[in-house]
Amino acid sequence: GVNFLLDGANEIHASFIHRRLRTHEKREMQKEILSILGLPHRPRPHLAHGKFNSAPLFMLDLYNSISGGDDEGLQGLLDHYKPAVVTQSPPLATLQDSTFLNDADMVMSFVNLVENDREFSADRRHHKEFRFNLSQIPEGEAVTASEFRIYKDCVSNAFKNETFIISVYQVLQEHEDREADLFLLDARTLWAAEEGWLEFDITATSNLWVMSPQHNLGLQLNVRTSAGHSMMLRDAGLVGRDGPHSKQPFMVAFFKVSEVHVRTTR
Amino acid sequence: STAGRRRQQSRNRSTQPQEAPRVPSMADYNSSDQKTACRKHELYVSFRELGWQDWIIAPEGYAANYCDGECSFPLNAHMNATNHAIVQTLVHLMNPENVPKPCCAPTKLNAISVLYFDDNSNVILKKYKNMVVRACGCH
Repeated sequence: GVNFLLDGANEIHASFIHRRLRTHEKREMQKEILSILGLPHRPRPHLAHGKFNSAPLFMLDLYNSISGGDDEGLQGLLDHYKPAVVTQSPPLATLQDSTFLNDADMVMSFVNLVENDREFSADRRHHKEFRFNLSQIPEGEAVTASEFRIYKDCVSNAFKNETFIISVYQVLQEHEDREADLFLLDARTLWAAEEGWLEFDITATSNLWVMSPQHNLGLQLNVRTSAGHSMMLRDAGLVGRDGPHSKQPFMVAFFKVSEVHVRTTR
Repeated sequence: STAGRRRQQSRNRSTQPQEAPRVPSMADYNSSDQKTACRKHELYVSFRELGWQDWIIAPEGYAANYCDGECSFPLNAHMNATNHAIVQTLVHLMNPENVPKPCCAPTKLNAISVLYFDDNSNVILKKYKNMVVRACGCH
């Protein structure tokens, strides 16, 4: 995996013995590179839905926006950010993300692990649950900003002239016989015809989840009409797991290193 | 401070004649052989050839580069020779057996950003400092 390219004079350095690395040398070299990247082993992701779900696409947008600006790294993003790099319309990454990036050392997107549709007969309240695993954040990384992102399609059904109120809650405690205790994080009023990515600020909640993973009981989302009637998220145009891969809901967090990373002795 | 000492040494020599140790001349240390001069060489680390494209999304690899070559007089011929390199050279000239020449090493390093999946299929975009050698010099 290590190539010696030709020097400017189109010749390999005379004193350099050019040979292929032996298997154990290659393995050791791989270990060293993984160690530099701060990884204990080579990751083995399960890419059941392909590499380019919404979260990897979003991250690729961010990566493309900073590529070519490596002199300043993420710090120089605001100067280099060009919305034109976004590969689809409407854009995944927004200027607000670039502002977060300006202060970030690491950005991480989280796949939604659970998506349950629940319906309670008492008041016909519909909601969706989402869960994200924040238990494997490298030590010394502190959350500076965090967003829950969900895609809203244009509604062309019976609700097409409606206004919706979309609310995101943090689940505080779950109960078997009644609804969970919730804390309202953010709410948004939208026209049925609106289309694009909705971003909900969940920075404080993410910080809590990183500090104490046992409190991570996920998020709940519900939609009500302007008249206060609960409705199915699908009817409001919100894309869930059954929607296209590029429009799946996900979570993104921006981190800043709060401690000096010291390589462990092996 | 060396001037007085040198005068004293010269007086000692005149009283006790002895063969002075041969101090290498500038010509011995000139870096006319440009092949051995300290400079940056290109070296590409390919994530693709490591078979890591299943978890590293971008980049495919990076031009890491490395520094190689001799640091010898005139140090100005090399990029970014430090004051320490001058001192190291002087001490080396006085005691070549025990003190090595200055070291050809990176003087400017750049960061790269890597985009990759973790075990949970979450995606990480992280900046790694000091990964690419931009300039070499004598230390």
